[in-house]
Amino acid sequence: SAQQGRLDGFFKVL
Amino acid sequence: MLEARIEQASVLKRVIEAIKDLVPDCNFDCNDTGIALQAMDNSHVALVAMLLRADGFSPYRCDRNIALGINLNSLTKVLRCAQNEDMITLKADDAPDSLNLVFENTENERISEYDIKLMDIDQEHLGIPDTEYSASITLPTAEFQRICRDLSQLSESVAIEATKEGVKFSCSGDIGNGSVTLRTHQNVDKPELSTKVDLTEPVNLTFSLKYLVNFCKASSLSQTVTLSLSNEVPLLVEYKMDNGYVRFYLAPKIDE
Repeated sequence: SAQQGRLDGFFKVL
Repeated sequence: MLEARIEQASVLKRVIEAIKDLVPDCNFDCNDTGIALQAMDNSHVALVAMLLRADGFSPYRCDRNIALGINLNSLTKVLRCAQNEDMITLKADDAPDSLNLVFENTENERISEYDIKLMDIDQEHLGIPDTEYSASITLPTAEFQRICRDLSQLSESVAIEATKEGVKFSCSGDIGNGSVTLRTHQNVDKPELSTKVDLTEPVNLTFSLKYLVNFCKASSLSQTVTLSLSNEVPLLVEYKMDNGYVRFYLAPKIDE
């Protein structure tokens, strides 16, 4: 089954 | 200081109801453009971005940046004390330790006033890049809610496949599998019931239904919802309002 990805890495911390 | 009056309490009630389970504590960032919020859920799988533009309030005054750290369950308790048609005025000092809310009902001359304590919330500000999505699907909010609810009975995950013919939601679980396909169509009499797909390339991504069902708590904000997808980037689920939006971002599931 597929593993849940996370948002870290997609958005830059300002 | 902040002073912002909104004509209909129901707008604020619905926005808070839409996001409170995903992000229980968050900062409302107030400045001269309006009141914004951006927060990730605890597991860093979903992000909520909300904007209530200044022109949705009358009057609206906020001369410097003010962050209101709010527990949304506390705010919900106070908003329950407002009737849907009440006007709500929000007030806060420049360095506030509480938020003042006044509910006014012009019909029966009833004025109620509440203060809620604010919290210090250390929240990262994230830059959300402008993304050209491969597919944008606009469909009736109620339809999306129904699909998520129906498929969540069979599976934890849904595959969303967008082609120029339409969009297919499919899932498989222990008891079997299921799918719902919406073909692109335009309803001339009721445009809000149309399904529209803007596509530059076909997309097929898998997402957690638990989160999508949670996003559907925003269904009362808008008659239509837009899903924007590109391979290997978070899904954007957007509910547009007259003077703002609630957007949810959801990380895709990855094949092992």
